[in-house]
Amino acid sequence: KPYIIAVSNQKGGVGKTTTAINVATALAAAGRKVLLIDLDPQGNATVSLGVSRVKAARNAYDVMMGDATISSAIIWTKIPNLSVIAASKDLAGVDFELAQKKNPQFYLKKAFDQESLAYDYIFIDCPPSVGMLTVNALVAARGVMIPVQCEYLALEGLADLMKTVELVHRNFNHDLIIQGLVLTMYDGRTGLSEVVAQDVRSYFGDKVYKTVIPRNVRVSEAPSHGKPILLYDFKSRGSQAYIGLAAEILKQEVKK
Amino acid sequence: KPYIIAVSNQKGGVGKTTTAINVATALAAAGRKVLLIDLDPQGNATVSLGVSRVKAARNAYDVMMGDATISSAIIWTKIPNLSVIAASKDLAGVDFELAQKKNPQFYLKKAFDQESLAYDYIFIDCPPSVGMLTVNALVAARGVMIPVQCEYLALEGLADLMKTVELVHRNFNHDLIIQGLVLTMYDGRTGLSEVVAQDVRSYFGDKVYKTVIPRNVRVSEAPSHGKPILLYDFKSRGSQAYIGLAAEILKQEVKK
Ligand SMILES: Nc1ncnc2c1ncn2[C@@H]1O[C@H](COP(=O)(O)OP(=O)(O)OP(=O)(O)O)[C@@H](O)[C@H]1O
Ligand SMILES: Nc1ncnc2c1ncn2[C@@H]1O[C@H](COP(=O)(O)OP(=O)(O)OP(=O)(O)O)[C@@H](O)[C@H]1O
Ligand SMILES: [Mg+2]
Ligand SMILES: [Mg+2]
Repeated sequence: KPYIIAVSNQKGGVGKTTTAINVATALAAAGRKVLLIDLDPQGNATVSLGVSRVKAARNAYDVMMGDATISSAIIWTKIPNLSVIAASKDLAGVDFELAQKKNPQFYLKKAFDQESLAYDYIFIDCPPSVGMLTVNALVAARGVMIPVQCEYLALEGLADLMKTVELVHRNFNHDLIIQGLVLTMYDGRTGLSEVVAQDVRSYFGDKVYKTVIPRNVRVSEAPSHGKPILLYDFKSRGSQAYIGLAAEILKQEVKK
Repeated sequence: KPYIIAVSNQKGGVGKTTTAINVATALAAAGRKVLLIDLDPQGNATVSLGVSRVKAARNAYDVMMGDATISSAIIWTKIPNLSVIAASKDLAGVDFELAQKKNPQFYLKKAFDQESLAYDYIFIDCPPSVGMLTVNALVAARGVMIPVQCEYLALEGLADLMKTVELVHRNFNHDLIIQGLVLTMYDGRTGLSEVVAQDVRSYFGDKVYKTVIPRNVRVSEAPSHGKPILLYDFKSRGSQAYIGLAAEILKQEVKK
């Protein structure tokens, strides 16, 4: 049974897509079979892996709405052991469309329950909101991974996010755990990053991964080449940090 | 009649809130009467101006849903000529709640039409999505200001955003214009920012403001002090850039 991890934070631009892609790639490189589902209508994960949204016969919206099975929407990437389900602009209308339906929170979970998928990990890249797309991801997931940008405004929203996770855990998915918080875009040149990092660690303790992802321009260049940082510049600080983070996740496997 | 500007981009973390706050502050310093409405359930604009979400008797959600008039929800900030309407977590449920209603796109506009407000400018800080909150802001606004982070992924979503603006212009608000695109977090040390900036200018021409907002750590420190950058560090590069941007906006006044 695949271990499903939702990558979520309603604060925008904190590194959700970058973390989902690069952790998925690092785990695939370590021999795990990984599927990445792009549940963000922006489709940044799809584009960053060099996959064309338009060419996908079936996509994450079709899967959400029950018009396609998960396996029929899977696209192979150039990276061994890593497949993806492409986003669709239609995902932007899901809040509206599910508002009239019964049990709107369980649409994605229903799709997972329909078939057994031969993956070790499934990552879900979420949009920057707490609407029906994110709720569906949290209901279907076993763990939630929370990228936290080392900036003051990113701290502000954490309490709200924890309340949403708690709400989903209590009402819809008793298995949901916090997989971990990942400190991202840490900039050693300023004191602000260190203040935020210490705040997060003092509040969330060992739920915060030891690996900190540094701000590294090579990371932000990689998507324009349709490659994860591990392929674009393996030796970069960003790439090495994501490899360290994947190692921590593999260590969590033992505990599961 | 106030000139209403929606600050919007569904890409997360591109500087919407930072731009809304600092342009509003700079225009207020130039003697214009300015109101800032925080339509993002995260409430970053509210927090960054040192206003407490909890203490606001009425907020943007009350106004949206017709439970309070705009003037009853106005809070004075410590900055002369600048008032704010606080966000509320309840805004996160608006997509769901308006899905069943007739003309869900016009709720905010209805609130504006009910009273005449003695402001020169009204800015609306939008969340990172194209749901009902953003659509309501675009329907009520005269112009849309689009912050564009100088990163590759920020380019990806621009075409979608333009389609949404065009859709709103055609179907709901014929007055809506593109007020301008603002290049943000420009980092002169890397080639990426310049590539993105040139791409945006070649595509959008003179709709792109001449002023470019540099990446400047003082800007990201200011919110933790509850102050706009203009008050936190007037001489910083970030502050001076926002003053330059405000001057360009004032020049647009003549053309209106
Ligand atoms: N470690 C890093 N160093 C430098 N730039 C980074 C890093 N991580 C992410 N970025 C860049 O920062 C921007 C935001 O990252 P990303 O798009 O992954 O965030 P997100 O949370 O998925 O955004 P959204 O909320 O829009 O979904 C992107 O342009 C990305 O390339
Ligand atoms: N010019 C700048 N230099 C450095 N940091 C900046 C700059 N502008 C914004 N920031 C920081 O970048 C982060 C994102 O900015 P901001 O929150 O304004 O973006 P946003 O588009 O409003 O995000 P969201 O999509 O979550 O609403 C914040 O931590 C902010 O302090
Ligand atoms: Mg993303
Ligand atoms: Mg914002």
